Amino acid sequence: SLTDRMGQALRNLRGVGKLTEDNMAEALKEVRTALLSADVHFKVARQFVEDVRQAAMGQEVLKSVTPGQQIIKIINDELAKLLGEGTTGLADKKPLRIMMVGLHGSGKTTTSAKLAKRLMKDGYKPALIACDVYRPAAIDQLETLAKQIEVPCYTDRTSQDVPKIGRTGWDWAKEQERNLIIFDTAGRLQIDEDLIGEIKKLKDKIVPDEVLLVADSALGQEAVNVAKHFHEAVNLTGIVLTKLDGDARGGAALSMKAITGVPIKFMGTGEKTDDFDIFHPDRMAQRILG
Amino acid sequence: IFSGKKLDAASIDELEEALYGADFGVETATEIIDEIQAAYRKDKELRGQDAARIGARVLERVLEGAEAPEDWLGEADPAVICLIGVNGSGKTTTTAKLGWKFKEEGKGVVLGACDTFRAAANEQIKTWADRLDLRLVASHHNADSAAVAYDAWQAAKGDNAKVLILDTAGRLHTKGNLMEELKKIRRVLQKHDETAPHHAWLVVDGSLGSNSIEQARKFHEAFGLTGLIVTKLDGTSRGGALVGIYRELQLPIYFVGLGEAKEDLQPFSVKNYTNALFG
Ligand SMILES: Nc1nc2c(ncn2[C@@H]2O[C@H](COP(=O)(O)OP(=O)(O)OP(=O)(O)O)[C@@H](O)[C@H]2O)c(=O)[nH]1
Ligand SMILES: Nc1nc2c(ncn2[C@@H]2O[C@H](COP(=O)(O)OP(=O)(O)OP(=O)(O)O)[C@@H](O)[C@H]2O)c(=O)[nH]1
Ligand SMILES: [Mg+2]
Ligand SMILES: [Mg+2]
Repeated sequence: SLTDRMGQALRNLRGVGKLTEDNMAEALKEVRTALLSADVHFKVARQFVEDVRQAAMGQEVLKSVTPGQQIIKIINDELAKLLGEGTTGLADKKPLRIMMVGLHGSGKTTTSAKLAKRLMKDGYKPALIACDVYRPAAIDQLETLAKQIEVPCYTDRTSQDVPKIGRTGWDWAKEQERNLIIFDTAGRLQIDEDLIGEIKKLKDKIVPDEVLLVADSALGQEAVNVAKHFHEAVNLTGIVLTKLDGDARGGAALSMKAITGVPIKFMGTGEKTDDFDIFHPDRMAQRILG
Repeated sequence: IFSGKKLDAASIDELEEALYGADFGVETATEIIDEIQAAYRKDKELRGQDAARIGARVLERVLEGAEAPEDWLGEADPAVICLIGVNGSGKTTTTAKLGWKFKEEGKGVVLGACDTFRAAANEQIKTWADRLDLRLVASHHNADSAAVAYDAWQAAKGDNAKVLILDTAGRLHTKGNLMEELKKIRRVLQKHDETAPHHAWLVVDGSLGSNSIEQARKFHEAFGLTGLIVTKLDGTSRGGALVGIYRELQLPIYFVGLGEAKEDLQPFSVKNYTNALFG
């Protein structure tokens, strides 16, 4: 754990009466390495360590008899605060329209079903709209999941016009008196101009209240660019981190949040439609620091 | 950064950022930066392009032997290729791409749909098989994946097919019971050909970070890997985790995935990889 790794660096702080720049620097070097090995973006790790240094050179730590422990606490608190800032709930309205976007294989289709299932417990009447017209059997996949959770699903296997499918799906959902409409979209690269154009057009047609980036928690350093480009294109309102039932440290979460400011709202914790939870920033902080 | 300009502290910092940005991870990024720093201490006239050359040299040294050997398919009939890996890495799509590649080479191919768990997994691979006119052996949802592997092997044998490609369900390496399921597939194959599977490849999503290394360790421990495929390198990620995997496990990287279409599969080339980074 970070505490273990910082052990040596911090032991030097323990006997020391006063915290200095020098003994602080060694401890912070450990923090930076911990963050980088957790896949936190290079610049984000640097900025975070700098923010910790500023906080640690503050009065309480300087007066403390256990500066090492104080610093660990500052690190954990700073990280949890950064991760948890922003509105982590969904827009409180009915009807509610949610557009799911993200890279290939991140978990959008599965998460669409998970979200529908969870919100049913909160009294919503969901509908799922299949807007992935490219991936083989993507519509079958969403339809199968929808049947499993007993939610109506709009599909159109004859069209390749995604904005039109979205719009028609919305009308269909309204007719069915559904008040939570979740639009699943195809995986796409943030640099694919045509496909980014497609979700922009879809967004114009369905005017979603929420646009959620579904992101694999094990993403590497490019997570920042991915989040940034999707945010610039469709103005994200939230991030869903998936596959947290794995053992990825999840530094991408910090990177995406720190750079775009988009709040992390949910986490996927398994393959079943029940494996879904609201985001816990303190747990994520522990995980990233290892 | 890798230009004709002289290096300085700022540009070395930029270099370090680029190395981490490629997902090389602490060990490899540090090795390259240390070597560049050492060269810079000796020669203050060092330029960006010299630093690039050092980086490329280190990478080529670390990735020596990382390409697929010549004539790797082998003499077995059928040669059995098993694709495994975590959820969403690109196994099913890669199964289709590989099947198409071998068919284009005039070889008989059979695909085995051993993901009997995920919603519409059968429909997905069936759509590919129909599109590419490849023989597919599949069963019903929730069937025993090892039984499908067995049936697929029998079909390949009966067809006198040269290649059998088994697609498996995505699974996280942290799930013991799912790793056990993989071992069962291996045991069943070995009942019919004790040398099978001849190729066991981990399909790794190129956009992931250091966790890919842990994936490789655990899958190797549980199933025994003979190689890697790195997908989604058409994105902006550099797939640097493959360096960490190769450093530790010395498994050749057979192919890279460069898109969603059947042709988007290329043999891995160390030269191309280092040029893309340090070009
Ligand atoms: N273990 C685990 N698997 C997950 C989680 N979320 C999704 N998956 C799995 O990840 C794989 C990909 O999920 P999909 O829902 O198909 O992903 P997608 O983003 O819709 O994929 P594309 O539409 O191809 O871009 C599937 O095997 C899912 O079962 C999660 O939180 N944990
Ligand atoms: N851009 C790009 N997308 C890819 C590549 N390989 C696969 N994909 C896409 O990634 C997504 C997931 O691919 P699948 O083949 O379903 O992945 P999988 O490993 O079989 O997924 P599970 O069976 O659910 O674990 C799909 O949208 C594919 O089209 C690639 O090389 N580049
Ligand atoms: Mg999908
Ligand atoms: Mg699959």
